[in-house]
Amino acid sequence: EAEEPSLLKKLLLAPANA
Amino acid sequence: SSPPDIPEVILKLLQLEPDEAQVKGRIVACLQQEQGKGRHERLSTFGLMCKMADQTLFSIVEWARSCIFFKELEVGDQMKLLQNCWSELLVFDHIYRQLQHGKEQSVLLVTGQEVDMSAIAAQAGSILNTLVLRAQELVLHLHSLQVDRQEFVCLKFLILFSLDVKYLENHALVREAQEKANAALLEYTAGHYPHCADKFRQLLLRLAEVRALSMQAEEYLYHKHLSGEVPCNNLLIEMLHAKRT
Repeated sequence: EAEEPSLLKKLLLAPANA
Repeated sequence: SSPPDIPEVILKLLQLEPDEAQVKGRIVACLQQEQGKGRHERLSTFGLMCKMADQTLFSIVEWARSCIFFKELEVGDQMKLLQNCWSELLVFDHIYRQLQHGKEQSVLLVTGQEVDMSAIAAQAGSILNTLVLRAQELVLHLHSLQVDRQEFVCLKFLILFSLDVKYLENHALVREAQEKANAALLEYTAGHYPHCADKFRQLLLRLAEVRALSMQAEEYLYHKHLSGEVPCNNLLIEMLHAKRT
């Protein structure tokens, strides 16, 4: 079952000025 | 004689502190958007508080990303550190805001709103009320220790770089960060508060109390989540589950 994409991971990988 | 220097680590952390007015403005805008929804979608007071905590978490993640040492870690380690300490950082953020607010009979929210302790006692359940009172006790204790902004930013960094976190890829870097921050806090307190010989140890003892209080707050929030009272699909819920999965 595909794991829910982590919001925290998205935030940490987002470009600095996002 | 010239005032003692401020250690380099603390100077850097002071520069990384988020702009409080900017954080406040963003969270207020977000909550107003929430309240602008149709009546049936509108959040309860508790739901709004959760939304406020969720938005505060976003600014905490942004702060962490800008932190020395933290930005050198891989995302996997960054996630482990934040999943370990998110509730402590929320509690510590709340406590420091009350320290600056300086009123025992009311609580200052990140939105700038002031809530009377009597209103919390009347509306919040006994568990939440007890948590708020415990936080107020911690505020008084930190006030008596004369905690200043330099110590606050250093303590916040020590919360983030906790050695309790297991299975880190780069444990050496986390240990180095911890040791540098501990040394900076010891140097700063000894240099600036020579009359409070035990201040360094007292401050670390307060961190342990913040940890204990945050664990209770997480338990309370998880209980509210199980009863469906916490808005889902947000960072707060993901962090709440992170330790349980």
